[in-house]
Parts: sequence; structure tokens; C-alpha cells
Amino acid sequence: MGCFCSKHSRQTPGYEEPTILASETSFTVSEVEALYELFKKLSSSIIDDGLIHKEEFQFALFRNSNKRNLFADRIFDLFDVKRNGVIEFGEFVRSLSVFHPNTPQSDKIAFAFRLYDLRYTGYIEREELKEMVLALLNESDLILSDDVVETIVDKTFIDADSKGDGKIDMEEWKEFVARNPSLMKNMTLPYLKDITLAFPSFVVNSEVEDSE
Amino acid sequence: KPAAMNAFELISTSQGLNLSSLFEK
Repeated sequence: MGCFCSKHSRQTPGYEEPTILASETSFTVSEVEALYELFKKLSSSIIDDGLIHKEEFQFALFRNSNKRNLFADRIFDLFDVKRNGVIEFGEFVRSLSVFHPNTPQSDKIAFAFRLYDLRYTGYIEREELKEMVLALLNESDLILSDDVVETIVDKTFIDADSKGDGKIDMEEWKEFVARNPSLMKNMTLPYLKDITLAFPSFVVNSEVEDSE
Repeated sequence: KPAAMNAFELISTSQGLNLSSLFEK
């Protein structure tokens, strides 16, 4: 066996060059390298194969690898662009870039729409909205009667479905978010701007200087 | 009042959507 230095450890399946990822995302090269530190940690928490499995993703979010959560499942599925059941490094960086403070709001709005379009129909339907509200209630301590849930879903749907055709399309979603900007709060992670401070070791080893 | 809640506002409070947990040591 040869030397097991950092260069070799980077040759994991799905590894992509930080310079390329930085050129395609809101991250600098240093930030991508710092994200690799985080990725290594997450992708080795249960199965040490350089890929984030759903159980590892759940473990990172909830400190419990068996906790099922509709929204965590949705995020995982959107991050897993190749739809092969795991998140590779490139997928991780490109997807997390949506949550970067410098990423255009329009990208965040589009991502949230895909997140809530549970059945990939190109629309958020009333049934999907109710399913998500019930999922949220199921994970929280909030108890609401079915009547109240129906009222909440109806009111929101009428407000968002401006064309009144029984489904929310991307155009209506953009208008709705413009009227309710707080909905996009969790689409920005301020932490991503400080990622190099959280994971400085890789930056010290970096062979590439940021162009910024 | 719960009935006055915005459904998407409610959904956005899900722990599953709080990705900042990924960065906790």
C-alpha cells in the first residue's frame, strides 16, 4: 500500500475538483475544500464509503439514523440528483450552494417549489399541502383538529392559487413568496459564509488559491 | 390563532428543513 495522504483520500466516488465546483456554485475554492471536511465527516458516520446515505443524513439532522421525516426525505431526494440513493460530494456542494447567502433568491424559490411538489407534477397540489401540514404536526407537539387543518390548508391554498385552478404553479409560488418572504428563511444558511472557519484544516492544506 | 396560520409557514418550521443541524459538531 502506498502513502495514505490527503490526495489519495480525496479519490472517493463522486469526488469533484474544488476549482470546478467553485466555478459552478456560490462557494469559493476554500469553502468547497472546507465543505469536503464536513462531507467526509457526514459520509463516514455510519458507512465509511465517501457517500452520504439516507441514514447518515438523518443522523446528522436528528442525531438519530432511524428517524423518518418527510421533509428530510425530500431534501435528501433533491440533493441526490443522480437518484442513486446516496449523496456524492459534487451533489452535496451544488445542492448546498442553493442555501448560500450569495445565491440568488430566484434559485432558492425554485428549490423550495421542487421541495414541496411532492409528486413531481410541476404543481403544488392541495393534497400535497395537507400531507405536509399533517407531517409537520406529526413531528411536532402541536395538536390541531382536522377542521382546523382543513381551514389552514384552504386559506393558504386560496391565497396562493391566484388563478384558482386548484393547483399552485411556479408563477403563483413566486408571487406568494414575494408576499410572504419569511417562507424563504430556512433557504439561507448564514453558516455557509463561515464554513472555512468551522473546518480550517483543509484550507491550510489547500494547494489552490481563491481567485476572489 | 392556529386557523390563521399560513400552511407553508407551519411547514417551514420542520426540523427536517433545518439544515443548520448538519454543521453542528
